[in-house]
Amino acid sequence: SLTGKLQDIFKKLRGKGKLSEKDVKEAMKEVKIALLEADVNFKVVKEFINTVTEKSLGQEVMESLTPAQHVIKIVNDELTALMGSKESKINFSDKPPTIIMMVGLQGSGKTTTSGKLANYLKSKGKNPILVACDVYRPAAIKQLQVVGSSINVPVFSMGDKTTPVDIAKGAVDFAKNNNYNVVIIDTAGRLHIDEELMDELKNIKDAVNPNEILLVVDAMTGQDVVNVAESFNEKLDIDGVILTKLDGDTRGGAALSVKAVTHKPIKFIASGEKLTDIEVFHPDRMASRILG
Amino acid sequence: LSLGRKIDDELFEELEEILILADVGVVTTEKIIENMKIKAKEQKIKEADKIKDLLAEEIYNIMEVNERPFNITSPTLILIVGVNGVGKTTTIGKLANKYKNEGKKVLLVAADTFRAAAIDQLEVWAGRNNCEIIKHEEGSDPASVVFDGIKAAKARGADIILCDTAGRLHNKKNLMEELKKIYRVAQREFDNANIETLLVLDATTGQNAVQQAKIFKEAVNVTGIILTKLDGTAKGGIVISIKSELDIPVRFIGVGEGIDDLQEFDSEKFVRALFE
Ligand SMILES: Nc1nc2c(ncn2[C@@H]2O[C@H](COP(=O)(O)OP(=O)(O)OP(=O)(O)O)[C@@H](O)[C@H]2O)c(=O)[nH]1
Ligand SMILES: Nc1nc2c(ncn2[C@@H]2O[C@H](COP(=O)(O)OP(=O)(O)OP(=O)(O)O)[C@@H](O)[C@H]2O)c(=O)[nH]1
Ligand SMILES: [Mg+2]
Ligand SMILES: [Mg+2]
Repeated sequence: SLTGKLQDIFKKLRGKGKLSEKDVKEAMKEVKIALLEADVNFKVVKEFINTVTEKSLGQEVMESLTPAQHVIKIVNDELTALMGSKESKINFSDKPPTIIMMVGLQGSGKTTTSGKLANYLKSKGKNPILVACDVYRPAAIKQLQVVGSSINVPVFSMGDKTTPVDIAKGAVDFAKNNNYNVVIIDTAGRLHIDEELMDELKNIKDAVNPNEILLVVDAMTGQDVVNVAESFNEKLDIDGVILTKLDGDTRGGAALSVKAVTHKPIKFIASGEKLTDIEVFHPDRMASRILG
Repeated sequence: LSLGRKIDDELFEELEEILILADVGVVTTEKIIENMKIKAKEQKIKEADKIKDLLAEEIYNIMEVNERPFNITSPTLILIVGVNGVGKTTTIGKLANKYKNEGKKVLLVAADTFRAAAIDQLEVWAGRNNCEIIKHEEGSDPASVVFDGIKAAKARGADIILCDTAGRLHNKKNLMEELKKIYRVAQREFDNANIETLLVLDATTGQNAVQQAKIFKEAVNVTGIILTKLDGTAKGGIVISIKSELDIPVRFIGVGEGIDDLQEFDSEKFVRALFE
């Protein structure tokens, strides 16, 4: 573990008397490797290392009898702080319905997570509907309908020959006329570099003015996650992120990268295939998972 | 990296950054850079451009060593496995198209009996390819679908059987046991020599892909990789570590969501793309 490696390094250094800047930099190499192996983005790691190196060169560490513990604490605290606050709130509209739009790359978990979010909000007393705006993927609408029926949440669909913009508009009207106070729009997976499809998302946004645009990110995504997050954020000004498949054994460094590059909160994490497998995001737990 | 630039630590750091950003991983990157430095010294290389060529060569050799062609003799069962959402079902749709275009008789087996509308999804692909599909009810035992699929394939003289499975995380012991059972049924009912287990990996995946390859290989003897979503900006450098540590070759790449968006893996193209 990183803790073990740092302790070994500082054990070797202790015999030399007072800690030097070079000693701290040596320790930081281990932190850098640990973060890169956890899939934190290279440039995010560089910046992070600069920050914690500076903090570790302070008097407290340099004169400490247990420098390893201090450095570990600095790294952990800095990582936790970067992961953001524990607030995973959906911003509900004071004029219902609250409109939530799910976006992200292909296969990241949008459809499943839309169901989980609907189920979660239902348990909190809301009255949600799901909206089938993926008109491209084979059997996507059916998938959302199966998900919806398993949690007793209606699915609004206009088939796959209508544009996603019209479906979204139709859904909002339907919600207003039938007293649904949350509208969760599932969209088709798409590449952040697909201009036409990114424009489609912008058009849906302009048409229905969502209260929440949530970027769904697979927790095992590697270095490229910064490009994805940056593009989606630039195009849509997302409100938050949902990290999925955290029931895997990936360290999930993508969480730090996304946060560092968008400064938007991670609102939920998904940790399983059941529609109950969604939880509030805990920054401290994510930090220790990334560090390994 | 321009001509006339000197070979120094800054150059090596820049090359290291390219590889790390391509998801090659820390350990594999260090190994590659070290071997390249040794060769550069041996060959007394003086230009920075030659260094980059040497690096490309190093990676190309990793991908090509022990290379054996992906020869499909009829009949062959191709078991498609991998974690959730990587592109297994879509890739089967593309493979069916490829083999049908080669004049082969293709049969699809819908052994993902778990995920919502998974069978419906594969049925659409069967329709697009005008090929037959064996399916059971949602929720039925996947191994029994495979059993029936093999029986039907033999009866109908299928050349290629493409078997879809449910996405599953490799750290889920019960799901990996289910997959092993599917594989055992396939081995028992079908000539073992003609089974290919292809692991589908998403090019956007980071270092966790190496663990996926390791565990799936131990469970169902993965013989090749299909790397999907290379039409995005991710480089898929994880396959370099996987080849070097587990000797699993990449057979195909997915470059889009359409039926034709499948290409045979080309090491040279792959390496060139790493540096673009
Ligand atoms: N283990 C696990 N699987 C998940 C999780 N979230 C989603 N999945 C699975 O990941 C796969 C893809 O999920 P989808 O909901 O279809 O993903 P999507 O983003 O809607 O996919 P596209 O619409 O094609 O872009 C499915 O097999 C889901 O069951 C999770 O938190 N854990
Ligand atoms: N851009 C791009 N998208 C792809 C590629 N291959 C698959 N996809 C998309 O990725 C998403 C998931 O594909 P699926 O075939 O459902 O993946 P899967 O592995 O079968 O998913 P599960 O069965 O839920 O585990 C779909 O939206 C596909 O269209 C590819 O090469 N490029
Ligand atoms: Mg979907
Ligand atoms: Mg599938």
